[in-house]
Amino acid sequence: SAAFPAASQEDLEGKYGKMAQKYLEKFYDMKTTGRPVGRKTNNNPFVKKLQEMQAFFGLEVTGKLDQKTVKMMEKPRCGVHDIGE
Amino acid sequence: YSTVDKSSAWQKNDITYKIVNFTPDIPRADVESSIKRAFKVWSDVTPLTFTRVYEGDCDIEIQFVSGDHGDNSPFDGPDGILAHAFQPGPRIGGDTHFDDAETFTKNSQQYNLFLVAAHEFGHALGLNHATDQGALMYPTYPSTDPDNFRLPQDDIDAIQSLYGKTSNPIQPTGPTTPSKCDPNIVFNAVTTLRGELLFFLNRFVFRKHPRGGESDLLFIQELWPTLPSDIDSAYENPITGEILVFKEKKYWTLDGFDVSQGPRSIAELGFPRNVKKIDAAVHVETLGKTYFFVNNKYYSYDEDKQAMDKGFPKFIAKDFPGMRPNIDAAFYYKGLLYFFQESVQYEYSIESKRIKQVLRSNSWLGC
Repeated sequence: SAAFPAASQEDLEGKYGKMAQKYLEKFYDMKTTGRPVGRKTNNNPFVKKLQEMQAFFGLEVTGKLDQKTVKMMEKPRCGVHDIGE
Repeated sequence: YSTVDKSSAWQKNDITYKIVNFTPDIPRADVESSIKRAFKVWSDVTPLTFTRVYEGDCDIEIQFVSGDHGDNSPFDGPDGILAHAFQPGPRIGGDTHFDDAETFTKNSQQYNLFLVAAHEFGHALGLNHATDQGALMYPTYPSTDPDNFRLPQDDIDAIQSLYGKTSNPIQPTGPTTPSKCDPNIVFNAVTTLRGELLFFLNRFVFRKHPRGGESDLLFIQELWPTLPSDIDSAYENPITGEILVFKEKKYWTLDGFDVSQGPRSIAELGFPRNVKKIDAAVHVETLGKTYFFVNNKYYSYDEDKQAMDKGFPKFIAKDFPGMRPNIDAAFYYKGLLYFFQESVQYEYSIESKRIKQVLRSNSWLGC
């Protein structure tokens, strides 16, 4: 089966958090100091930008790094930003 | 779709381009033809023309480069980012860079240069990324058949908003992306796949777990790169775990997400020559039979004997009372048959030979 194995939110953020941050910086104009973003509260730029990205791709807008979002981020793509810049 | 302001688009219709260097992945002639065809995608629907120059200034400079190549947008090695292009303007404006760390092809293997180039030239002409999943300007690589590519309507609308329409008396139209809750949606084929449901429609497949969750819309070629679009019918044989997919007089065997065999002729299954296409196919687990629906008749195939049952084809109307000819799709789920005709779905009991419920064709997709 091509179904994803179950993974907790912590697992996903631990494994893909850095990749997701880079993705949002590159394609969604997320401004960071270059350090990992902290706690994922609603005011956190990571959460806001992740929501923008999920909305753009028609994914469920959770603001959390879920399986479908990670899968979308891993797809080969164009280097031009999606929004921002 | 989304574009730059009209004032930021090219203020002329005759655009020049130069191929600065070539990828070693495919012969030069194939690079040239892929680039030329990618420009033609846009010139076919607008008054734009594209002329290749070999030296001196030009509007769109095309390069194959890798890593940090001096434009503040470094490439990232194989996969990930495939290419980028700059919006219209002087100097670097319009320039298009392909990541030379990728393997570019001229066939359906990733990454087809024509498809990548056609997308990037959209940027070079002033288009932004689109949210329409079937649009060429969607950000991710389009797993679609390059040989049968047609510019989607969303992209036609986008480019024509900047440059106007072609002067041809007949305006080109392009394919649109299906919306799962469109009340008029008509599926080409439906099948189960290891507990999931697949709804085939043109270039796309909706993938859904019957017990819940959102459906995914994918290109057929994203799951099975060598399958064609516009398939006619499909069914799952749960004993072998295989799916058979039919288009016109050919069929393919799928083992999960691998195309294990095909294309083969449907004559190998025992169909007579006059069968040009199979409208719908469904395997009835309890009987060990697969039914193939063709116009107003159906065939019965014995999966154990691997042969057509004698005495077929028979009339659909006789053995499936209530059902009309020309069934679009069918599948079997929990002891019941589901027939799709146009935008309607019939839940059918084999035992009582009756339609139990009439549903919308997209009821499984949460609509």
